[in-house]
Amino acid sequence: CLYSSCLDSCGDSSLCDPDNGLSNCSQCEPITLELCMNLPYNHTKYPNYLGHRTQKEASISWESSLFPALVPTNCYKYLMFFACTILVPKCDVTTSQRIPPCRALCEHSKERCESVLGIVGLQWPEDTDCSQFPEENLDNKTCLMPDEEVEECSPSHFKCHSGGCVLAFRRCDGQADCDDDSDEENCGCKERDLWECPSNKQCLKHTVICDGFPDCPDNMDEKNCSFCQDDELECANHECVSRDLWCDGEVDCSDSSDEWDCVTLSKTVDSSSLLSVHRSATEHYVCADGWQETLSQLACWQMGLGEPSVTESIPEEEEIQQWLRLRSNWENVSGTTVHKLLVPGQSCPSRNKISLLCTKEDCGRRPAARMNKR
Amino acid sequence: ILGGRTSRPGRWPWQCSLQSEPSGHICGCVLIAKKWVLTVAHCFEGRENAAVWKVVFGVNNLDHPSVYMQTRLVKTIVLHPRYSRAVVDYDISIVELSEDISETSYVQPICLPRPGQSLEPDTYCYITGWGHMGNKMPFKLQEGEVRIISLEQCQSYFDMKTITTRMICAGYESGTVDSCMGDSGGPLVCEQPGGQWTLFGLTSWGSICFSKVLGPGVYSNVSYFIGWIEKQIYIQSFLL
Repeated sequence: CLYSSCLDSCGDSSLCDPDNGLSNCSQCEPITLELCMNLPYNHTKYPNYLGHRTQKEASISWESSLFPALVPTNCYKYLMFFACTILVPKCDVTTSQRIPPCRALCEHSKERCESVLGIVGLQWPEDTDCSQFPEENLDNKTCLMPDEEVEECSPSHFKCHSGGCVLAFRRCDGQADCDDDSDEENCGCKERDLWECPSNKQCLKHTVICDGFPDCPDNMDEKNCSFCQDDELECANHECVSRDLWCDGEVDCSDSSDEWDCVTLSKTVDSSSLLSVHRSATEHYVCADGWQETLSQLACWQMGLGEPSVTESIPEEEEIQQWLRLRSNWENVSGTTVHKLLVPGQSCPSRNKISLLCTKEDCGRRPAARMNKR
Repeated sequence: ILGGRTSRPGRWPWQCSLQSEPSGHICGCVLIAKKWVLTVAHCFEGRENAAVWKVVFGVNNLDHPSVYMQTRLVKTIVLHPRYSRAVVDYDISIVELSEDISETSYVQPICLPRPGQSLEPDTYCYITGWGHMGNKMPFKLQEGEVRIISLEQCQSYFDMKTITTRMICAGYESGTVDSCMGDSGGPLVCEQPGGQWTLFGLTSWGSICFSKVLGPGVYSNVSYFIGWIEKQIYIQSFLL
């Protein structure tokens, strides 16, 4: 029902009878369990014959791993079909009735596969007692039997050319599992409609290409994803923004990546570390005029480090074209980053640049065990 | 934790308990900075509203508040955008606390590994948590020593699942020490030369831990996500 779960309380009782004004209470639901997406029916009803109350519960159940793992033993051709009739029982959408497997299907599955389980010390699932299922009645279809339409393999399997199924992840794993080795044929990414990393031949789904998350060792899956103009830079999500907006303190990429990694410490030959800002993707030094210790603290925190331990002004010998200087009212700029407080295009009267040493936050320490007199 | 032992108070000062009413403890979590905690994304399935969560630090017995206990509300929950509920991949989440914790000897952040830093198979590390012990749910924090297993060997235990480079496997083939329900989000930590402990994994999934057929535990590989973790802390702290 719309306002409450229809499970046990409804069943076949009149509670959800349309006449009493409740809107439709069809208990059929579309099958979403991936394992059983290739059945000759596509609606199911819970609880199922294993006592699971939802498809999610069924998907993490022991049986949903057990039966597919049994299929490659070829103990019974329709084992997967039987497994699905009890994991996601067919629901007749016109009557909302659950249609069970026929007793014969259950008995054939159990007779031929129970012994295989026994070999590895496992038991046939207790609550798949076949006597609970009806005998096949040819004139009215009250139970399910496989017909020629039924797939032997589930979507989680690969169908061998010689017949039989192997688990999908065994495809192209370098070990032949099918009798005819067909699971190791046509293993190129292109044949499997996948994308190939040039560096290590790894195959990737097309959905992960250019999605902002590198998957190839050399990040090639995130290259050539957009065609920015010469005066533009590419965001992590492959949008293009003007170079002038890069690290200006204002977010312009929708994923904010134009404001990432803007502030770094660059080592000099005399081992001091200069504070540098990548304004417009060009490295700038910071003029020391008006600098305060609180700004050193903000810079260290912004780089994920601890408190500043040393702040120095280093004279600049060379003629620098591009200084960044503190804007005049920087104290009034709230909720900010260090580089938002800096403006380009100004001279630096003192010609001193900022050098900074930040501490590293301590971590991973356990208190020493206390000494207790006994 | 299966096959573990009760921890001494204060032995794992980065361990926290992610709680939501009315059930209380739901998942483990790990303190990585004064205002930031790591856990796994699947703990928030169906409950992604930060307002229903709180985080408890500095506690050993969940049933006995201690003078060292600190409780914080949750300000922000960030799930990894690629988290896949179906295959439990990219199972990681970072949580911003409503305010800083105060660092004491009972509440300390763990170190994070370098990006991509890997663990050699057969390295011994520790898992901790208040999860199922096989016969009961404990009140006292449990700890267990586990051995890192190669991904290839791990894949051989899980036919129906794919073990990816976002995962680390640990445990014994015989499956004596293992994480279990309620340990999710808790730490897999290894001691580094010099005595500092580093977080390499977050308890994520595994076989049905109290069934006869056991396999290793599977943990989110924290070193794979260092760039993402740092980015999220930076964005939440400086750009929003």
